Amino acid sequence: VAKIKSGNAKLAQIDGYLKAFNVNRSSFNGLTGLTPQILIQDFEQVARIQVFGVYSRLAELKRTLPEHEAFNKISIDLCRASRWHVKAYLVKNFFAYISRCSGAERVKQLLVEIASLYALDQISAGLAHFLRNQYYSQSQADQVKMSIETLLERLRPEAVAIVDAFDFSDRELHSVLGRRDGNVYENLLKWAQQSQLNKSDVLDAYHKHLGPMMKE
Amino acid sequence: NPDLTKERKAASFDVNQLSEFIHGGKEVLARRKEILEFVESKPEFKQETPIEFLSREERYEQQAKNAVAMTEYATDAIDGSDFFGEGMYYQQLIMGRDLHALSLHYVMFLPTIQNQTTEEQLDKWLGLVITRGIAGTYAQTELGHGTNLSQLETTATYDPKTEEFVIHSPKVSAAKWWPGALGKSSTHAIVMAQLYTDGQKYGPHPFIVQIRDLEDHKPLKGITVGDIGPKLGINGSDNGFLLFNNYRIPRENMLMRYSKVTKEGKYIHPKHQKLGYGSMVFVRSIMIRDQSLQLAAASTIATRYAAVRRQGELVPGKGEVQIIDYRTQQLRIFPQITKTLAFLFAASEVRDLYLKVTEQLSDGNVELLPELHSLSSGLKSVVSWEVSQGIEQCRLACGGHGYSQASGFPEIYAYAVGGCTYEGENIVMLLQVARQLMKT
Repeated sequence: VAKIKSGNAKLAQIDGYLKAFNVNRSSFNGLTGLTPQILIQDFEQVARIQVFGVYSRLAELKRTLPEHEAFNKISIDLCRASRWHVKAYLVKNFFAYISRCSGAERVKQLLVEIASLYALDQISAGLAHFLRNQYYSQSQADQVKMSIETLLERLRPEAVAIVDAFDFSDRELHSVLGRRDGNVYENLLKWAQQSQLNKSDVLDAYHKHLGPMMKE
Repeated sequence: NPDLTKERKAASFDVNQLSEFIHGGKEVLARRKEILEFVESKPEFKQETPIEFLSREERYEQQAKNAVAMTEYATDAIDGSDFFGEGMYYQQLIMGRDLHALSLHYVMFLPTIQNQTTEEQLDKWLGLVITRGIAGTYAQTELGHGTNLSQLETTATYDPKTEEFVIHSPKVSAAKWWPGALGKSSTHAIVMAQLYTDGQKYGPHPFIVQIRDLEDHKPLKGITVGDIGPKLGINGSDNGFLLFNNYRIPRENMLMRYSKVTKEGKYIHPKHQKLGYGSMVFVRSIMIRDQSLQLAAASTIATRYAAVRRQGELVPGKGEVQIIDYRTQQLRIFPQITKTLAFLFAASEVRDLYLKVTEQLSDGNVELLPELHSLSSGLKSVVSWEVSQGIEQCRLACGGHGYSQASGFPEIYAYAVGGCTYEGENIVMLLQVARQLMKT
């Protein structure tokens, strides 16, 4: 961090965002005009703030405590910083990966919608971090929720086809509820009939315990 | 089911195109189809009673039988160079989420023999492993120690008089605990033990140890071994415990590609301390992929069922509504679909980065390893947690039927949630990432 602050750090690509400058306000403005860069920047900002924040606290504690004690004292925040580091990577990688899709325009568009929903759902779950220091305003927070609703609506008619694209055979999926043909109820009944308890109509346990009780 | 048909007809994109992108190309999809047809054509793999209706012993037996047939047909069914792609898929089709007596043999034992032995050791062991003349596992974790390897208690003390190592469990907390297939199946184990030679301690090192007789399969003298009992999931596997009572093995059974102990007992250090990181990165990229596929399965089940299930008549006389039309249901399920892809694509990227780093490693360049090692630890942690939570959301989205084993969810959840603790407990992993971030 000290090197980053003095501008002398050489970082691998995975950690490169730590070197970027903080931005005061997010430029997120709902789905209209939304680009992957806006979402990536927001995640990197939150991750950077977490990492630098916990680093300062660690440095402060190390003045009075041995390193391992200082590390343990702030380990909850350290884990949080690690999580945001990973989440920032996941969002950035998601958009980078799908940008290589050479399929039809509609498939590319669908993948961007899926990736945007992923990012916005994560923002919604960790909104407090985005609202810190007014990086997100309350109105932007509201737009996150509205954007999620819009994306859910857009994905609704595509959902079954999207999961079909995972290409599970019934053998691999091994689920009566998730059968490809959707014939769930009749097969639930067939499945239940295989239960060991259904091998005879009256079980020994009845003769041994329940029957005598009822006849007492 | 007419509702599912209606949904499929309503989609605005070409499913095959998306599928090709997700799986990495047309050829991969075609191979998946061929492998499925191969498995379904073999009477040995016919599934009579669903595994969830079997007792633990019946499960173990069925899986052992399947494991033998699976490995016998493996070279006909899959491209041997793609063990972690086609191989894992082939295994999933036959074994489901239950694993088997040879699971660690191929995933851990074989790669360790390939990567950590000298030429002479490789000559001695590789043939035996490949022809299944022995069955192996990888015994690292102990009752008293998991992720913190530096504190493992099993000792390997070199005796220059006999040119042997004495493997010993000094107390009960040193018992090896958890390794897959260790309990009843394996004849050999790679054992991680604290190396002592020349009066000095040199930390954990790998040793190949025979634990059962190759004739009658009984445990050898000085060895106590058995199954650790039923677990949350994966009950077709005999995860085991293992204790040593001053058990002697030849010096040549220490895996010596990197560190060495000479006949006289002199310790020779490895050239690069960080070389061991590489394989962990690879195993974790496989894990992330495997975890993503469990969430893919859960979201497939929940989405299809949400299209089939009807509940609540909002407009009298109009019939009940497909539950997928409820916004709350969409919020439960669709983010799980998005996570699946985020994680799957990250797994691909980490695997590719690993291959790049491996190339650099062969020139002794370990520059990128710490960042990649840290990222893969963090991903493993975040992904396994979110996958298990996501599966639970999908289960709940199916109402009461999600609680039945017919849904598949109990098995999927039990299988996936294990990932939060194996290959490094998640919080410990996150703290390792934090250490690297603070250093950066």
